[in-house]
Amino acid sequence: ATPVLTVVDKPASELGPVTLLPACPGRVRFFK
Amino acid sequence: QINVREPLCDSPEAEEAALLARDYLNAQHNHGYKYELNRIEDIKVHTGPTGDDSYAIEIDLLETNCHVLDPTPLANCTVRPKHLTAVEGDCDVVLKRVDGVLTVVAFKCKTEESREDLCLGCYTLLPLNDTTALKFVHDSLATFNGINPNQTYTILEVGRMSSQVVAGGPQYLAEFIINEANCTGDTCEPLIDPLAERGICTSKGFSFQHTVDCKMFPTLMPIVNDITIGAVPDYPKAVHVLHKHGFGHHKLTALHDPHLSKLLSAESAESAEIV
Repeated sequence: ATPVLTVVDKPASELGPVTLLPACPGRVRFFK
Repeated sequence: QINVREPLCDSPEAEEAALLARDYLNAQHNHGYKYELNRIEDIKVHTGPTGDDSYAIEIDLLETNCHVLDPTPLANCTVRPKHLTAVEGDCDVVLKRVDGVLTVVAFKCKTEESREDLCLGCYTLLPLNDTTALKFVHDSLATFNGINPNQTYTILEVGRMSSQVVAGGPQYLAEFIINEANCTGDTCEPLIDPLAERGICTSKGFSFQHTVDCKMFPTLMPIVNDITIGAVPDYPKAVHVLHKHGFGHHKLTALHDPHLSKLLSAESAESAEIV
């Protein structure tokens, strides 16, 4: 098979921080 | 083989389990106040070989101002603000979904009062056996009975007592549940009847000078648990009727694991209340 090459404009490290939402705990409805 | 999933704590699936657990815990409670969901701390879903889901959820609950005998829907109850000494419940609940129906299997709760916000001049929650505060409650009841000459009420339960240090000494803020009484001369008997009037009173001030505001519950709820009845000699018209209960603030029922399923760890053994 012929390998497929993907051209990436910018490496991931240059895209800035990626914010991942934590699964838990959930939102505070009243106060902490 | 058991598969374990960890859905988002704010997912609809987690909210469904948490709200069902909250309603179940409130229904278990026959004294004190209703609790509202504050936060889902953690959730794990175990899927067994038969395809049934078992939920292990940890939730944080906050005390509202609605007594459990108050028929006001929980959605209309107000969570007590932190500065009035918030009481919170941390509960581990196990639920099972069988044929699409989710039910509570077991729970373990511990109740705590928030102490981090204590400040000078703030109200401090008192134990429910504080004699001076109890005298204040009885004086408040006597005041309420005095302004309602056609009807006499007894104390069914003291909900909360707190004090605040002011210039004239400790000022009290108390909440108590009243029950219609049947009086003959100086002897009063509480009407243990679904038709008996009940309500919640808030009193504030000192034993010699205070304000009392009572809100009667609009609908009727039967009493389902045993009560202790004993006359209080100093208060001939105030028969003291209290649910069997410890002297700390009202707590959520601590543990319920009917099948001894070992679904809940015993890492923090809680002292169970007599309910």
